[in-house]
Amino acid sequence: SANPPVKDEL
Amino acid sequence: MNIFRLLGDLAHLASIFILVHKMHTTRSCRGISFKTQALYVVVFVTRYIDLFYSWISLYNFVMKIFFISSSCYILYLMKYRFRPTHDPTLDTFKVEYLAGPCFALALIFNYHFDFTEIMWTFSIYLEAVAIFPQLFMMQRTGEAETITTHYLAALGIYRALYIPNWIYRYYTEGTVDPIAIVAGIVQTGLYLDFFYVYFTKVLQGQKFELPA
Repeated sequence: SANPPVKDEL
Repeated sequence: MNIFRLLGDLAHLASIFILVHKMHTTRSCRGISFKTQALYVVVFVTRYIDLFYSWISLYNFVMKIFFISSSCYILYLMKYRFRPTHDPTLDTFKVEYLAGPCFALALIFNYHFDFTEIMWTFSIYLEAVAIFPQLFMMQRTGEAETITTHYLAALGIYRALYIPNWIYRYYTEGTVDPIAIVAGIVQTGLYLDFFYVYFTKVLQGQKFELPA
C-alpha cells in the first residue's frame, strides 16, 4: 500500500 | 528529486522571472491580474509555514524564501511602482468565490485536522484555482501580450510537470499524495484552453487573440 505523503515539494 | 520535479520547479522560477522582466522592460503591469498575484502570496505564505519548524534541504529552503519574496515583490510593483498601468475595472473576478470554497474544502478534506495542515491543504486548493482572475481578465479583453502568454505557459507547465513527478514517485518511493495530485490535475486542466491557443498561435508567431 501507499506510503503517507512526504511534504518535500514546493 | 527527479527530472520532472526539477524541470517543473525551473519552469515555475522562469515564470516569475518572465513576469518581472515584462514589468520592468515595458514599465507596466498591463494585462496582469493583481488578484491572481495576490492569491499567490496567500498560497505561498500559507503553504510554507513549515519554514519555521521543519528543515528539508537547502534547495527547498531557498526556493520557499524565493517564492514568498518574489510574489510580494510583484505585488509591490503592481501596487506602487507601476500602479497607473493597472486597470482594476478589468480585474473584477471575486476572489471570495475562490478562497471561501477552498477553505471549506480544506476543513473537510485534509490529512490531519490541525492548523498548519489545514493551511497547507488550503494553499494546495487555492493554487489550483488562483489563475481564474487572470484567465477571466484575458477573456474580457480578448487578447494578451506575447510576453504575458510566455509567463502563463511557464506557470502552467510547472504544475503539469509535477504530474509525471507524482507518477515517478509512486513507482520509485511508493508515495501518494491524493490532495496534491487531484488539485494538480485540476490546476493543469484549467490551462488546457490556454495551452491550445499558445501552442497553435503564439508559438507560430501570431498574436494571442481569443475569438470574439
